[in-house]
Amino acid sequence: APFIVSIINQKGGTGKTTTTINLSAALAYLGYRVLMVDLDPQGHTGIGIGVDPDSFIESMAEVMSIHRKSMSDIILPTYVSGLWLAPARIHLAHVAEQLYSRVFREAILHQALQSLPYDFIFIDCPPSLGVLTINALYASGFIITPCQMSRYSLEGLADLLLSVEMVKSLAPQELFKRNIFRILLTMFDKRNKVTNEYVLEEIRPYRDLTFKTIILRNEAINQAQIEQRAVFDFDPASTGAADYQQLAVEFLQLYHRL
Amino acid sequence: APFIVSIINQKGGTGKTTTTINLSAALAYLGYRVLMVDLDPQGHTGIGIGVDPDSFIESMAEVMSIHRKSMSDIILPTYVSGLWLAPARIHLAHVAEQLYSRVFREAILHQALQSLPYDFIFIDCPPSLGVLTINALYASGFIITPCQMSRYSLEGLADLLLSVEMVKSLAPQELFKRNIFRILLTMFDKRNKVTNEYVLEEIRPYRDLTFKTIILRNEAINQAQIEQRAVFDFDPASTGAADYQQLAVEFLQLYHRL
Ligand SMILES: Nc1ncnc2c1ncn2[C@@H]1O[C@H](COP(=O)(O)OP(=O)(O)OP(=O)(O)O)[C@@H](O)[C@H]1O
Ligand SMILES: Nc1ncnc2c1ncn2[C@@H]1O[C@H](COP(=O)(O)OP(=O)(O)OP(=O)(O)O)[C@@H](O)[C@H]1O
Ligand SMILES: [Mg+2]
Ligand SMILES: [Mg+2]
Repeated sequence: APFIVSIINQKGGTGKTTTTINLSAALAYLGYRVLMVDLDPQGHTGIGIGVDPDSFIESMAEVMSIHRKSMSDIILPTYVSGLWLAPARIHLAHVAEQLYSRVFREAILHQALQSLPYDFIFIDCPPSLGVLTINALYASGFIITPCQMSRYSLEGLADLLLSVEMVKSLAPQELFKRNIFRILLTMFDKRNKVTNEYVLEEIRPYRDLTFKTIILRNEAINQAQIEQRAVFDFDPASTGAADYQQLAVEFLQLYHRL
Repeated sequence: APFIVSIINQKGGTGKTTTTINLSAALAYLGYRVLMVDLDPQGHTGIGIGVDPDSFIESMAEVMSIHRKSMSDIILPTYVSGLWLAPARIHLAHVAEQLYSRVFREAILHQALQSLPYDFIFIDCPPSLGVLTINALYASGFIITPCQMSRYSLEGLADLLLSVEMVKSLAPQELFKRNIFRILLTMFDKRNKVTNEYVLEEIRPYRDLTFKTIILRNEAINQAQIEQRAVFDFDPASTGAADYQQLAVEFLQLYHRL
């Protein structure tokens, strides 16, 4: 069965989509079969990996709605061999509104992801703790929370951990009972000593839940998105490529110890 | 009647809260009476301006819910003279879920903001185009969309303009019929020539709808948030303070021409 990872932070703009794409691509380049699931109606995972929004009609909206389309109906290949995408469309936002009144609405995604032929599934979540993100929490065995170096990014951590605990008590996966949760520091700028000191002090209580790998601020990461490529393909020599490569290695070390 | 401005971008992390606080504070320091309305359940507007989350129980959740509390019941002063806050709590997210099934759900905020004793009301919106943001659109005469220098920030503009048009056709305010919409470029880094060229080219069609003022990336803005102060009070000599001061002047020029 696939190992399911959700990339979640209700704070906007912390690097969820950037991490989903670059960590997934790094694992695909290491030979794993990886599926990205875009659960954000903005549809940025598809844009960032170069899947043309006009090349698909059905998306996660049809899987999460009463149509209950199967995942295999909507999954598309990407330009990276071994990396696939289940895309999102803006229409997913309307489907989410309708989910609020359905029973077992938390478990819809979990059921849809059963026995898919991938080693890893990475779910890119929208910036909220609504029904789409709760579905991701319920379906996952591992949560990665990208956190940029700022006060607002920290404020939401306590709310997020509460939501993780709440869903954990309902969740199906034995794996989830082990509650694997990791914070990933992103857009780190070594020059900002005062800010860095503050943030590193604030997350000291979560030290054991934080990846050792830190993703530095690196314009190549931003430019890669403009070119709709993973950072490895845009500029293999960039610090962004090195940092996400290192993250993939640390992630695999953690996974293989389970 | 107050002039109501919404700060909206469904893309996360583009500088909505940063702009709400610093533009509002700049206008208060120029002698206007300004109210900030936090419509984001994350409650970051209050955190950024130093209003202690334990100092209030009722918030915008009670105004938007069936309790229909009046705004004057929940408005709090801030440390800036002439600047007030209608705070948000995480509970607002649950209230929003319940709004989806109510009639005239778009007009709840518009009704609540009638004849309040302020010159300007700035509404800080969450990173989505859901029912809270639609309420803000419906209540506003002016929309400011902060946009950082990246591909994802641009992608959402077309969706946003569609939503603005849709709500405009329903909206009450004569003022809104004039559809005042402005893009604000934020976190601009002069060194990133390739990225800047791409973004400036992409927004060329919106040139007449873009503020001349550009907010440069400036760590003092981030540090001011850590200290829970407007940037003018944290470091009056910073480029962040100068940029937001200039934005306030350009905003007032636009407003007085109406
Ligand atoms: N390490 C980095 N260095 C430089 N820029 C970065 C880095 N990581 C992310 N960015 C930029 O920051 C912006 C936010 O990243 P991204 O869109 O991935 O965040 P997100 O959490 O997915 O946002 P949302 O909450 O809207 O889904 C992007 O424009 C991206 O280019
Ligand atoms: N001009 C700037 N220079 C440096 N940092 C900035 C600037 N503007 C905003 N930031 C930083 O970028 C981050 C995102 O800003 P902010 O939280 O205001 O965005 P937002 O659009 O309100 O996010 P959300 O979508 O979560 O509501 C903040 O941590 C802030 O410190
Ligand atoms: Mg994203
Ligand atoms: Mg905000």
